[in-house]
Amino acid sequence: GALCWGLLAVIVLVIAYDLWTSGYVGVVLGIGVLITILGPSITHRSMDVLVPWQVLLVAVVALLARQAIGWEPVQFVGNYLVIATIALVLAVEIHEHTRVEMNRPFATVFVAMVTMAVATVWALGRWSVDLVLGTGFIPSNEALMWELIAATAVGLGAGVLFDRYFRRITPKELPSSDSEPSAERNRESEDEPPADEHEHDDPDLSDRFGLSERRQRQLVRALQLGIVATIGVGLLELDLSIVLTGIFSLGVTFLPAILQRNPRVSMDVGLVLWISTTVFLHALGTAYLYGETFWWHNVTHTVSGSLVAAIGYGTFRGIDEYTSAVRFPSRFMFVLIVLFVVSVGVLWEIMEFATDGLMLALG
Amino acid sequence: GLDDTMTDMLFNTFGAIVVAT
Repeated sequence: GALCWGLLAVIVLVIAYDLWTSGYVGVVLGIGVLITILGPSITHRSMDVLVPWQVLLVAVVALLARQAIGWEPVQFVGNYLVIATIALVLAVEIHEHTRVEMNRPFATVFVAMVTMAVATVWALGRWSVDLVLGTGFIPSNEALMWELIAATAVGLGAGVLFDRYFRRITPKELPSSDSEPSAERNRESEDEPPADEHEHDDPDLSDRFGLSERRQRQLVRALQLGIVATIGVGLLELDLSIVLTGIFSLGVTFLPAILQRNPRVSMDVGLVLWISTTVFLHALGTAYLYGETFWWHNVTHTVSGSLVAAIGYGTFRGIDEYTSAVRFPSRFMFVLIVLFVVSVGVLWEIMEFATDGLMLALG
Repeated sequence: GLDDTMTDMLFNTFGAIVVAT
């Protein structure tokens, strides 16, 4: 406890120094740490509601390192290490004080997703200011991409580090397996109707489109033909990327049919239509529209963002259903879906950047 | 370029919020 309060005092000094020297990023990060660490002790009016001092030490070392060393990679890593620490403390507090329940592996994922999402929001904020006020907070795409790569690496690394640390110090206190649902959870689950009771009232996705299943299947076929046409365009123009995108997209649209060979998988035709639409729009973009318009990739990213959100929802819903130590109420599910899509978006941009770099390197 | 990366991220997030809602 004493060490923890000592480290908090160091953070206050860092904030004061940063205020004095106009290092506002340090101020924001420091205040973020103070609020997340002190929030529970203030609401519980108790000085000993704290996190282990080792966790706080990570934040202090990161704050001091980014303060002392001006080299950009150290700045990035320091910033996002502080964010990852805040995310970890948030995960523990959400687990302790709300109806949300997480286990250790999920907390690890949560730390990584929050770090990547913060990097995205931070970048979007600076980019908007650059656009509106003509400032130059983000010097280039390359600088931004290295920052995102640093954020992702630090988020994942910190998640794993914290996981190992908590495994060592609290083998029993934190729920680590799905074997023991907590008493609170059992109590709450009695108050709520079982999940599938109301599920049957919900219409299937295919019902929501207002089209007959047969018409939806025809639409899927039409979209597949459209993708074949884009492959034709790619062949005519001898453009390998169009052809490959087309083949890949066509493969994705056939994935549901392949999965359905397995009698245990039944796939909603509405979902098949949704997937096919997404890859069709992307194939169309690669074949023609990405190059000719400035706005087509906005459409495709919205639509594919929606598809990734659906994948995220399915994943978290599955974890929630089948892992009893984990529990996501619907409002938290909203947060998780957005975090999931944003972090997948970061991975996507990194992948594009890496592919571009590789292609340049290979000539 | 930078604007592409940023608008991609912006519209990913937009799609996510729509579906999450």
